[in-house]
This record gives sequence, structure tokens and C-alpha cells, in this order.
Amino acid sequence: MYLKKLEVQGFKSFADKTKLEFKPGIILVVGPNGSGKSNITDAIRWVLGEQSIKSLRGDKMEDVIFAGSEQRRSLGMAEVSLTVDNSSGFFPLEYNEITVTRRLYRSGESDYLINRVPCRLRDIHELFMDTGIGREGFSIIGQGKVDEVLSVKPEARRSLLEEAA
Amino acid sequence: MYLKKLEVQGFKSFADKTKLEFKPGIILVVGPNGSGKSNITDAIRWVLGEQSIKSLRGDKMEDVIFAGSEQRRSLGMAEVSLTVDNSSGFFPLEYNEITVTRRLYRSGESDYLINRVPCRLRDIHELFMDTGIGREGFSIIGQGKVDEVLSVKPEARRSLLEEAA
Amino acid sequence: MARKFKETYVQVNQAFREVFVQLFGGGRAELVLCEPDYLLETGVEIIVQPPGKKTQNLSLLSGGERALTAIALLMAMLKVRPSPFCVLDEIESNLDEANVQRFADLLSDFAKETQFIVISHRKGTMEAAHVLYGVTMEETGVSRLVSVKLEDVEKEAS
Amino acid sequence: MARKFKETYVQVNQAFREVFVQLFGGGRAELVLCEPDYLLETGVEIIVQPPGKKTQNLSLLSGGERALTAIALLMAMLKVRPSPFCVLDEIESNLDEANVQRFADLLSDFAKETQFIVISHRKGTMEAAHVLYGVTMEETGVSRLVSVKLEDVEKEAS
Ligand SMILES: Nc1ncnc2c1ncn2[C@@H]1O[C@H](COP(=O)(O)OP(=O)(O)OP(=O)(O)O)[C@@H](O)[C@H]1O
Ligand SMILES: Nc1ncnc2c1ncn2[C@@H]1O[C@H](COP(=O)(O)OP(=O)(O)OP(=O)(O)O)[C@@H](O)[C@H]1O
Ligand SMILES: [Mg+2]
Ligand SMILES: [Mg+2]
Repeated sequence: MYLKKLEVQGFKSFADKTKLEFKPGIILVVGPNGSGKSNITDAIRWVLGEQSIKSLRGDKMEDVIFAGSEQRRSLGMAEVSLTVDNSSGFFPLEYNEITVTRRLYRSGESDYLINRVPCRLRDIHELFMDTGIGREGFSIIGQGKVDEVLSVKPEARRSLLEEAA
Repeated sequence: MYLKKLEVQGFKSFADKTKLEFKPGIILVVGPNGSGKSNITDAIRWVLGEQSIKSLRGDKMEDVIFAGSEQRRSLGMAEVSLTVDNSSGFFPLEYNEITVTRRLYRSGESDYLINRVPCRLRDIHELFMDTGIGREGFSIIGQGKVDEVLSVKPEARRSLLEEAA
Repeated sequence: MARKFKETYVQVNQAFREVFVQLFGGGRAELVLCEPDYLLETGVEIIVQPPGKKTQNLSLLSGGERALTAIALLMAMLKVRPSPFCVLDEIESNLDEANVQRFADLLSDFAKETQFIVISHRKGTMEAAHVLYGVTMEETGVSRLVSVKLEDVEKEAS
Repeated sequence: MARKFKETYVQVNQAFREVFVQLFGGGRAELVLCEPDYLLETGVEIIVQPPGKKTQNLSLLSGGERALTAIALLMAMLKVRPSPFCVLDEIESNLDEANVQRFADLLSDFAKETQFIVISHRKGTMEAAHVLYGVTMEETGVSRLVSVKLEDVEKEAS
């Protein structure tokens, strides 16, 4: 199982539809300060079902929708789609490819889809639960966060081990 | 007023007597990870009278004394001396040069000296108080600490302004 | 339940010992159960001894030594419980050039099992990459993706 | 007492506005009193608008934008209340090459009034230095100081 594609539109600084295609191996993202690299990390977290806006560096969920710039007005919706390869049967679904989509409107309404079929947020959570992927555990290390595993209390470190168990 | 010299012996990883000479302007310290650069920052903080072992990355005050290595045994004392230029009369003392010395023994005993004359810790504190130097305020920014001024509460930021007042 | 935790602890500890030595080029590190008799509640401590130095409080370690230790632990957990992919956002910013190189070599090793999406501008890490994306903001406030040629990368690398 | 605080606030705010524009090459920033009618107790908020972007929560800023903003505030306080010396331990680790250069230029400016002791391995900062010390641990666990020649620096710079 590996990530094949990330499509972002209206999510944080990615006002226009943007597509990243991934292969197995090491994919590097470079760019100047403030260009949007960590926003890509946030987009992956978000589409996997992250519910804590603090982990997305925001104040309220609406903060992930493109807020406009000096030259552009804000948008009414953020959408992120993540396509994963499932040819190894990693996920208990019939498809060779699984696309998970999340949308948020300024009204506060949300859409969730798996392979274009509407579903609930918890379906996305359940799809990735027990895989050690994403929001829980240690597969997404945010900027400035690597030292955390050393500075947490011994009890918190224990829960990290429990997740690996 | 500027720093002229820092002499370190037995302080953290500086087992042997080491002398840094400074001029006005920008003095750069380089070196690999773990070589001792931040220990120099700690030495300056300590000789200016820092009492919080946490700000020196330790657990107990004894932690600043050279603890030994695979090849060397630990030492019984840490000593740091800081010499400042006073030809501008920045400090209310008669000398053109002022040397502040701090020693700590494993027994827990401490010595404090100003120009080789024994004094108390509070004499060192009072010498630098109101100068905006050192332990208080913003003249020593430790590793990983620059973001703090942004992440503190508005009230804490207020006290920073008060110190500048 | 307690037995599963003990098993995981033993495996992660073994991996941690090995990865630590790989990254530090020596020394030793250990995960220690604070209360080995209370497997269901015990916390976990980390003991670290960089090569040639004495075992010390984690807090006394340098910025780079701490980052390298944290990376060793994360990689150890990845080894024991492989995740199909892993996103790393500038985790080596505190490492010097020599340590970045060891980190990049380790990453190349692990990349056979795990897909890594890495945000970095360190030369060593960039050289280990198979695919490169550049993010720009030519129009201020709006991010755009560009494909990156190798010469641009070398200019960007620090 | 309240008047002195108000005075300092006005001066630091003015300096902060200017230094921010110097470091960001544009945009604007402001220090705002949460409760202007309670000068003896009011907290202080920071409002930031990077060039071409909208004003946003500090938390949404990037790692580098936050570091640059923090540096602008610290330098502003140094401008209003000069300290004879200032120790900076790797404060630019999150800045890209272009921002490190602007930071180094600002440092050279301020260095006319203030002596800076800087720990860094960024090329831009190194080029602004007048004196260079190298710290090594040839004997493991024991720090030693060496004088550094310019070629060694260029090898070290990242
Ligand atoms: N909802 C939004 N609308 C528009 N812009 C946003 C939104 N949320 C965040 N941003 C902007 O995105 C930028 C942050 O991007 P990001 O954190 O991805 O930068 P980065 O490339 O990781 O930079 P660095 O190298 O400094 O870490 C900030 O300037 C922020 O103001
Ligand atoms: N009392 C002590 N006795 C011996 N060694 C010590 C003592 N206290 C700290 N050290 C050692 O000093 C080293 C840390 O040095 P320091 O923090 O100055 O490194 P640094 O050069 O700043 O590295 P980095 O670039 O990673 O920040 C650590 O390896 C630590 O174990
Ligand atoms: Mg970032
Ligand atoms: Mg350091």
C-alpha cells in the first residue's frame, strides 16, 4: 500500500486545484518559507480525518479554507482527495485504488466520500484505524514536533508503545 | 561595554581550561552536534548568576560540573569567569575591566568573585540588574527558544515589554 | 494484554538500540520500564549514552543529539510496526551535515519498506530522494506546485 | 508607571513595524494592547500580515514566518532598550536562504551598537561574522576551542 495521489483545492494556501503524484520510495518537497509545504502535511492529516484543529495549526475548522490574499478573494470550500494503492489488499475493500475525499464548506457543512460514494467521517476513521496510519501514532511527524517524543512524560511514551503493539 | 573574555574550566563538557576572547561586533561559534556550543551559552548565563538549573538544561546544580567521559574521570569543580570592558563607565565601579567569577564544588559549596574579591551571588545579580543583561529579558536567546515570544500568553508578553521599560 | 505490551517493548527496544548505533555511529541507548512489575501501567524512560560520553539526562543532550535520538526511536517503532507511508516535516533541522548524511542513509534503507514524504532543504536528504516537488508562491498568498530540476535543488539545498 | 509602559509600548511597536518590514521585505505587523484602558494589566497581542497575504492567526504562519516574526520582535526590543551584548543560539534554523540573508544584514546593522555572540552554521550568518571560533570534541566528551580558517567555515556552512 502506498500513496498515489493527493489533490488539493481551496485548502489553506492551495487556492487552485493542485495535484501531487507519488511513487513508492522517497518523495521530497522543497520551497521557500511560507510557500505551503507544511500545508501539504496538514492536507494529508485532514483528509485522513483529523478533527483537532489545533493539530492543523488553526483556531476553528473554517481556518483550513482558503482565506484569500491581497489579490484574491476567499473561497467557500476546501477539498482534499487522497488516492492510495490497494493492489496488495491492504484495505478490506474490493478496489485496487481507494480515493478518500473530504470537503468543508464555510457554512460548516462537510462531505466525506470513499471512491466517490458519500460516507460518514467515522467510515474514514475506521478505514485507517488499526493500520497505524495517519492521525494516531507516528506516521506523520509535523514541523518542530520530532523532539516531543523525548519531552513527553514516561506515561505518554508508554501509549506510543501501546499503539505500536 | 562589551564582553572581552570568557574563561571556562570544568563547566559541562569544557573539562580543560578554555579561553574565548571577544571583540565588539559579531562573534560566531561553529561546530558539530554535541561539541559544546550551547554549553558556552550556558556558561555565560551561569556566570551572570542564573539560578534555575532548568534554564541550564540540568536537573540539579551539580549537573554543570564536568561529569567525566569514557576516557576521563569527573572533576570536583566548575569555574567560569567573564571579563567585560568598563571603559565607558557602564558599571558603577572604578575599574576599566570587570571580571566576574563563579565556582561550584561537588560538595555544593559556591564561590563568587568580582575582580578576584569574594562577594555574594546577590552582588553579581545587582551588578547586572537594570542593565537589561543576561538572565532577565532578552539578551540571551537559547536554542529552540526563539519561538517562545510568540507562543506565550499576552500577559507574559506584557512582562517582556515591562522589562524593556 | 500485558504480554503483548511486553513483547512490543522488547522488540522496539531492540530496534531502538540498533538504529541508535546506526545514527550515532556508536554509543548506546535503552528504553527502560519505570515499573517492570506493573506492565499495564508502567511508564517508559529513555537512557542515552552518545559515543565516548557518559550516560546523561536527556535534558543535557545537545539539540542535535536530542533530534537524532528522537529520530532513532521513531524509526525503531516504524521498524517494528511498519506504516505503509510516513510524512516527515523538516525533522532534521537541528542535525549537522554529518548526521544528516547518516539520517539520509537510514531513510534510504527504510524506504524499501515504507514510502516517505519528506519536507526538507538539507542537501543530504535531498540526495536520497527519488522524486522532487517544489512549492512556490509566485502569486503571493497562493501555493503552486512545480516540478524541480536538479540544478534548482542544489541552489535550494542548505 | 502606566505612562512609562505606554511609552515603551509605543516605541517597541514602532521599532517592530520597521524591523518586520526589513526582514519580510514588506507586509505589516503590529503590537496590540488587549485592553488599552487598563495599562497596568493589559496583555499584548501580535498581529502579522506577511507580504501579499491576509492578516492571519499567528498559529497559521509557517515555521519560518514565525521565526522571522519572533526575531523582528526581539530586535525591536533591542533597538528600544539596547543591551551591550546579545547571545543568539541557532535562532535562524527555520529560515530559508533568502531570509537568513536578510537576518544577517539586519544583524550587521545592529552590531554597530550591540556585540553579538552567535551560534550558527548558516552560510549567510557566517559571512556577517567578524570573529570565528570553532568548537570540537576530538577527545570524545571533552570540548576544545580552535581558531577557524575561512575554508573550514565554508565546509561547515549549511
Ligand atoms: N486558510 C488559509 N488561507 C490562505 N493562506 C493560508 C491559510 N492557512 C494558512 N495559510 C498560509 O500558508 C502559509 C503557511 O504555509 P506553510 O506552513 O505550508 O509554509 P512552509 O512552506 O511549510 O514554510 P516553512 O519553510 O517556513 O515551514 C502561511 O503564510 C499562512 O498564512
Ligand atoms: N556536566 C557535564 N559533563 C560532561 N558533559 C556534559 C555535561 N553537561 C553536558 N554535557 C555534554 O555536552 C554535550 C552538549 O553540548 P552542547 O549542547 O553545547 O552541544 P552543541 O554544540 O550546542 O550541539 P548542537 O549543535 O547539537 O546544538 C552533550 O553531549 C552533553 O552530554
Ligand atoms: Mg513548514
Ligand atoms: Mg546547541
